[in-house]
Amino acid sequence: IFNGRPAQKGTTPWIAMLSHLNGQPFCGGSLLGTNWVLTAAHCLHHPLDPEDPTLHSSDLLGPSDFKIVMGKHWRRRSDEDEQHLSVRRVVLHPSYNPSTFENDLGLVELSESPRLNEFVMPICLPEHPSTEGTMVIVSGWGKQFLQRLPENLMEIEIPIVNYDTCQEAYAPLKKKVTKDMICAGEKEGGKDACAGDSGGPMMTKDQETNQWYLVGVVSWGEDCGKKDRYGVYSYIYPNKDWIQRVSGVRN
Amino acid sequence: HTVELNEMFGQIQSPGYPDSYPSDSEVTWNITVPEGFRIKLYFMHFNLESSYLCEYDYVKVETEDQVLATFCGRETTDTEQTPGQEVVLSPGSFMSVTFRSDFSNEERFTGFDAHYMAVDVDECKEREDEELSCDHYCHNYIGGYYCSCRFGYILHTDNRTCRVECSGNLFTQRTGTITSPDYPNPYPKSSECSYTIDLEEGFMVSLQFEDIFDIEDHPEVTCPYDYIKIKAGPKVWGPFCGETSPEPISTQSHSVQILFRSDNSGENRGWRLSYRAAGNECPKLQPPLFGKIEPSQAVYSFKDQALISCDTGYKVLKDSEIMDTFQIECLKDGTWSNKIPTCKIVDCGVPAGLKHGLVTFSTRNNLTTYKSEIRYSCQQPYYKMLHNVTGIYTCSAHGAWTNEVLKRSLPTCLPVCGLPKFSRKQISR
Repeated sequence: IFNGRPAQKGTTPWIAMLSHLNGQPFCGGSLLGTNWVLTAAHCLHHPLDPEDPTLHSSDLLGPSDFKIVMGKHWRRRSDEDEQHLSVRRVVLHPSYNPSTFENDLGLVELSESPRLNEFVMPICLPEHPSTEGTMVIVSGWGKQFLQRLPENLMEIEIPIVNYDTCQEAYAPLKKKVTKDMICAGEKEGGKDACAGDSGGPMMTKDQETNQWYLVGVVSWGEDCGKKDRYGVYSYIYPNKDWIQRVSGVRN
Repeated sequence: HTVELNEMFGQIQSPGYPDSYPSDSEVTWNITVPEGFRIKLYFMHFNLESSYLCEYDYVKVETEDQVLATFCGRETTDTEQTPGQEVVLSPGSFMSVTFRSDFSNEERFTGFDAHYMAVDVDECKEREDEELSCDHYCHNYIGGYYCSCRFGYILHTDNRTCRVECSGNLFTQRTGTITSPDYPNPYPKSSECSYTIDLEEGFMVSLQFEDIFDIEDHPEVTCPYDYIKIKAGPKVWGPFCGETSPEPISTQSHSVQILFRSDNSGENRGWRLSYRAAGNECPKLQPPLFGKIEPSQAVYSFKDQALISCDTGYKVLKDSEIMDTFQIECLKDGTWSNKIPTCKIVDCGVPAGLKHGLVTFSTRNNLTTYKSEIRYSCQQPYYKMLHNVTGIYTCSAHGAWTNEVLKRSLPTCLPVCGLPKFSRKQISR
C-alpha cells in the first residue's frame, strides 16, 4: 500500500492473508460468510511460463498449496488471535482472462469455518452499484514506497474514479479497462495499492445500515502511486451473482 | 267320400260343378295346414237347394270340435244362411267341409265353388289367455311365434315365461335389506332365488319383514305355487305366502339361508325384509383422562370397535409405546381385546443444538412438554438469525418444537457481515 497509514487492529476483521505453507504471505482476500474467501484470480494462478498467458490448470494453485490466515494484523509476527485454515476448494471466475485481468476473481472454500470474533468477521456483499467519488478504503500487507514491506496491515482512503476517466488514462498504454473493473485513486497519484496487496479488499460503509461492504478486489495497475495511473480493481457488484451462486453467501 | 287336402291353398267344388250336383251324395274335404296357420274359406259361387235350417242339402264347415257354419239356399234368410262374401276362418290348422245333398231336388242347383288358403295365426295378438301368452315379449312369424324377455331375464324352459338368475346372493354386512327381484314391482316367474347372510360366528341374525308382503298363494293348499322359506342350521321357517307378513324371526344363528321360489304364473309384488346381526355385549367403556373414545355408544357388542384418542397435546401410551390412537374390539365372548390405554402429555424432548447459536428455556425447570417454550438465539454479535425470526419455539401437539414462521425447521445463524467491533473514524467526504 503506497502512502497508506497503519490500519487499526480489528477495523478490517474480514481481511484474509493468503500465505504459502512456509508462512510467506503472497496475497490478500476477504472473508465472505463463514467458509469462503474472495481474492484475485491472478493470486491463484502462477504460470510456469510468465510469457504464456493461457490458463493451464497445472498453473493453478491447489488447495494444499497454500493456507488462509484470519485475524491477522502483523505481517510476519504472529497475532494472538490468528487462525490458520486449510483450503478445501479453489474456484476461479469462469471468464478470468490472465492477459487482460478481466474477471480477476477467485473463490477459496475453507475446509473449516474460522471462529468469529472481534478480529474475524465477514464483510457484506454490495446491494447496489458504487458511484464515482465514493470514498473507499483499500488495505493490504503489500509493498510501500521504495519497495519496503510493512510490519502491519496498512490502508489508504481514496475516491472511486469515473470509468471513462480511468479508461482514457490507460488508453495510451493500450491497457483495456472493462466493465467488470472499477478504478480508484487520486489524479495526482500517491495513494495506491501495490504488489502484495492483490486480492485484498476495496470497501466502503453503507450509510443506511452502517455496514461495510466489498466494492472491489485489488487487481492491477501500472506501477504504484503514479500520476494518472489509477488503481484498477475487480468490480464486485456485476459479479455478485457468480459469487453467490458458487458460495451461497447472503448478506 | 272324403278327400284329404294338405296344401297351403286349394279349391273345392260340389260334384259336377258347374253343372248341377247329383242328389243323394256326400263329400267331405279334410283340410290340414301346418301348426301356426288357420284356414280361410270363401265361396266364389253358392247355389244349393234351400230348406228350413238346411235340413236337405247343405255345406257344413266344422273343426274337430265345433261347427263353424252351415250353408244352404241362394240367399240368407232368418232360417238359412248362404256364405255370400263371408269368409269362414278356422280357429286352428284343421277344417272339414262336408257337402251333402238329399235324395230329391225339385230343381237343378249348380252347387258351389269355394277356395281355401292357409292364413298365418298371429299368436301374439290372439293368445290372450295367461297360460299361453308370452311373459314379456311375443314375436310372431309366418307359421309360428316365439317369446323373448327383457334385459336381465332369462327365457324359461317353457319358452314362455321369463325368470331371473337370483341364486347365490351373499350378504356379509351386519345389517341389510333383502327384497324379491324387481320389488315392489311383480317378481319374475319361474325363478329360484337364494340369499345367504353369512357373518362371523358370534353374531346372531334376526329378520323382519317390512312394507309389502304379496306372494301368490292358494285358498286351500299351503303355498303350492310361490313361497319364501328361511333356514338357519337345522331350523326352517315357512314356507310363507299370501299377503300377511310373517312375524319377526330371531334365528340365533350367524348363517341364514333365504329361499324364494316362483312358478310360471301370477303377478304378485313380492316381499322385503331387513336383517340385523348382534353379538354378545361388552362392558361399558370409560375414556382415559385427557382422552376420548369414538364412536361413543351406550352399548358395544361383538365386533364393535372403539378408537381411543387423546386430547391435543397428549398421546396414547400403550405398553410404553407412544401412538396417536389405539383401537380395541369387542370379542365374541363379550370381553374387550385390550385394556383402555392412558394418555400421556406430549414431550418434545431436548431441543436440537443450533450451529453458532444457543437455546434457552422459558421455564425454570426446563420443561419440554406440550406448550412449553424455548428460545433459540445466535452467538451475537457475530451471528444473527436469518430473516429476523423470533427464535421462539413451542412444543406442539405433534411432539415437535415449532416456530410460527419456520415451523419445525431450525433457524439459521448467519454471520454478521461488515460490522467490526473496532470502528474506524468516519470516512472523509
